[in-house]
Amino acid sequence: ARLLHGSIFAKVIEGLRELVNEATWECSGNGITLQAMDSSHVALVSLVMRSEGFESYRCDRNMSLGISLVSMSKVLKTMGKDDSLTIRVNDDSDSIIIAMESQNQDKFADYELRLMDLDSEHLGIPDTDYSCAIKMPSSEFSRICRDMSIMGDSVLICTTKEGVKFSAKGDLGQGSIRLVQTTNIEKEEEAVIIEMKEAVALTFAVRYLSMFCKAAPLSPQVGLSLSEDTPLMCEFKIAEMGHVRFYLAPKIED
Amino acid sequence: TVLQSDLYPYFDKL
Repeated sequence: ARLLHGSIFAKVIEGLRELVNEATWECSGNGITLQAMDSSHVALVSLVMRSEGFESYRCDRNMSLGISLVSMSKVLKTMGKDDSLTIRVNDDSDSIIIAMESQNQDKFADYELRLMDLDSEHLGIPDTDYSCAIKMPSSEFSRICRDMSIMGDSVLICTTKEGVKFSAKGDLGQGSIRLVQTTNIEKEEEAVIIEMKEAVALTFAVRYLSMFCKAAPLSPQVGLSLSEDTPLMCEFKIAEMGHVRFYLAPKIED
Repeated sequence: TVLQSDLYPYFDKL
């Protein structure tokens, strides 16, 4: 699998590695997918990178590759920002080859990472017709998670036709941030758009939302999909190639 | 009290 802009792959890994330290990559002719839960089974990430999004892609037989994302992240940090990246696994090999190439082709780096034998547990995610779908700048969402974490461990997300409100309370007191739906969309990247069938009010752990925000550099906009008594879906699109979707179980009143 | 639920009740185990 070759990417002209290897930095896209580095951003994917940075987006996942805090939530899941290691994961099984499923490779097929259609592309690369990954599904993994965090160790406490509260959050799940689902990654899709379609074959047509790569400069070149070939997969002769389906493979499951157990990879340490922490190690891969360390290797990818050595990559120059404009380098291209090729990932290769040879038949019957127990390692993955990560090759980087500088833009003017005067530097070539090759790394081999040992594959891991991982127990992977797969969950079926039902197609959900969410009550609310919010789109907002991903930088704004990162900022909100950071700001709300000052006040408490949990954030309550409430939606109305006018906008969306994030609030948190704790020992210090309480705080809230309300975003109003953009009425006059000039730049789509900066817009706040709320599609609502029913109002929702759901509570989530800020710590996990903040971990999801590590994937924010992938996309200028984030999608948040919400329904009562349903895990939140937080989506970052990967250009024309696919997406990273995070799911987070809500907090519930005892 | 507010409790953190896990994902299992929401998704099917494959």
